Amino acid sequence: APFQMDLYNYFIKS
Amino acid sequence: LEARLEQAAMLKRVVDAIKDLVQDCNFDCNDSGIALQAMDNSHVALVSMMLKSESFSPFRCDRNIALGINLTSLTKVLRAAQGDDILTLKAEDAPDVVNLTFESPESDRLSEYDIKLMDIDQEHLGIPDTEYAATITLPSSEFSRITRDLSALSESVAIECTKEGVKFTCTGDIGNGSVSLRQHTNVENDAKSVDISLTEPVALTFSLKYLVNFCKAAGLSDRVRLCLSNEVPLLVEYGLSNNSYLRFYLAPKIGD
Repeated sequence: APFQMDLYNYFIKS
Repeated sequence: LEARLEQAAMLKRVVDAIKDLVQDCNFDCNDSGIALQAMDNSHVALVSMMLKSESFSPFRCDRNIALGINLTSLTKVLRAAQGDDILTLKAEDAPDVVNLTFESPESDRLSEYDIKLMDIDQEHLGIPDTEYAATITLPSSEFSRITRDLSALSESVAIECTKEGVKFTCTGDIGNGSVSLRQHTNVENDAKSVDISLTEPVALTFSLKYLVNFCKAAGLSDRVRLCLSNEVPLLVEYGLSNNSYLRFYLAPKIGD
């Protein structure tokens, strides 16, 4: 099954 | 902070559109306006709101402050405002409460509420500037209809954008369905047009539950903008007047 991307990891802490 | 909104309806709609996604949020106030950025608990959706100072008259914010507000509490108080009431938000330096007043434009009725603030330790996430491969601007009512219709059949939707147009496809237990839209200019009413700008074909799959949720913002704007790039979160943007906006980012389902 496709997995759900984790936005926390995508939007790197600035 | 002192920020006066001509129509309480705007804030009522914004809060209504995001309250099921995020619960406790910091409203970051500075001289450019009021901003909010929050992620849902499952890290699938991110809300980014910007109410520019020009959307208020007057707007005054002498010192940067973060107002930590529980949206359920804010909803309870905003329910006491009529859509056409004049709404004023006030907070002092290092505040314990945010003060809201609702003035009826027709009568001498003035109501006033204080909401206790919370200390919210929220990590600020950087949203990179992205050159999206496909940008689709369509009537917000059309997008609401597509997500609602397809969500009756399936939990997820594939959005495919090519030079032919954009296709929303879903597969479920009872069968499958799709809606295709082509670039289309409505000469009588530009708000009904579908604009597609594409640099390369895109195909992504998303949870419909979240898209249906985002569509609660449809009352804020006639138009919605969808920005897609492969393996990048979808951006769903409802533009408000004075360059204010309500944006939602949604993580795609990727790989196998």
